[in-house]
Amino acid sequence: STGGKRRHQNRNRSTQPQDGSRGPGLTDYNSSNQKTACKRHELYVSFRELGWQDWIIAPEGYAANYCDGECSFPLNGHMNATNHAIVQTLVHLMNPENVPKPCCAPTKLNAISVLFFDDNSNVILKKYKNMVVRACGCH
Amino acid sequence: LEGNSDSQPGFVHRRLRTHERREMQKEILSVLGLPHRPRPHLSNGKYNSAPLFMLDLYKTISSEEKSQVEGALERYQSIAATQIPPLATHQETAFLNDADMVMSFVNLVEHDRELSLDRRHHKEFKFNLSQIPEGEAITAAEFRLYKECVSQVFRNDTFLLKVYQVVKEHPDREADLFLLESRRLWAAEEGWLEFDITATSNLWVMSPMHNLGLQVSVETSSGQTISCTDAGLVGRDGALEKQPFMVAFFKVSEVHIRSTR
Repeated sequence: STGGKRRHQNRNRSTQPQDGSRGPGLTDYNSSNQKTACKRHELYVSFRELGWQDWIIAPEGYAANYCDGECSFPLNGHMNATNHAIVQTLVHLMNPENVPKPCCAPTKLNAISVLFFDDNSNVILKKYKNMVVRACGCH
Repeated sequence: LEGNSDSQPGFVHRRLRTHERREMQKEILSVLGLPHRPRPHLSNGKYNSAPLFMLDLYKTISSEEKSQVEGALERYQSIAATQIPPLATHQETAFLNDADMVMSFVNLVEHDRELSLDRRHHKEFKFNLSQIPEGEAITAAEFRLYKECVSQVFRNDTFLLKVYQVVKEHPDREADLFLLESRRLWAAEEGWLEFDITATSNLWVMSPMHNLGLQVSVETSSGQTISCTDAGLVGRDGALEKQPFMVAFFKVSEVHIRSTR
């Protein structure tokens, strides 16, 4: 029902890799409603903005990502949901009241190190392994 | 949904609303494993040797994680340019690669007992290792002391510097000491001195009551004890960026105790 032009646009888009930095709303992998597709959202966390620069020494901030959006059937040619997400979608369609949709969740996480003071003015350098979401998918 | 969030300039920067800010603070504190935001006591807002050393380690790590340090660096550039930055040695970089966490500890007490019972000058140092998170084990620990060039009197002399672990204190006589290391130095030598105190700090973590600190004493080549200050060792009254500190490298201890079903 979206008409020729949009479908043509879709086709173009689906051949290009997802680039979140081009801003929200440009990608729709797996939902008929383009705006709420499961994707990675970005927000730069500035420790200065949070008023924490007196105890966090470095970094200044970091690129925070979180996964949000709908996972619903049909998935497009890319099928980038996990298998059981596909099955869950189908079962959900058959019994929407009792079976929830698959959820949009991180599939790849990265580490970040933070340097900060504790209450006793000791300095802590810690690696946080699962701090930054790199990719999302439907589970 | 692959993407490249390293493209910081194009990244979404937007001012947070008050409740968003509070929510985010709460969430990040929980991810950092902190019960509340720390409130360090910083002397007149300037950082001393330990944070500068730790920032050096941080740069080493973050060059791998491609994280942003410029802002932090700018804050220290003015300090670092005029001071002698404590650079991490190769050995420390090796510890760093293996560590999950690194902590530097503020020296809590420092006495220069000029005239003790047996006229032995020595400096005392104590570190509070009670705040170490659960499950972290020390893989390496160092005590770092900065030595400056000395005055003319001792210029061509050599010093014998000894670091002791205080084993037991007595109200009416000198403490029982265990020699950790003795090192011969040129009096004119200047720079950071590192002493391995891994075993000692593991003891302090496992048995806090044995954490009675360290003592440092210096003798000239003729066996005369001199004050650490005369030997050029920087103490609490020296420059901020040359303050003595301790640094420990931690790894999550692999021993997992299975809970009973």
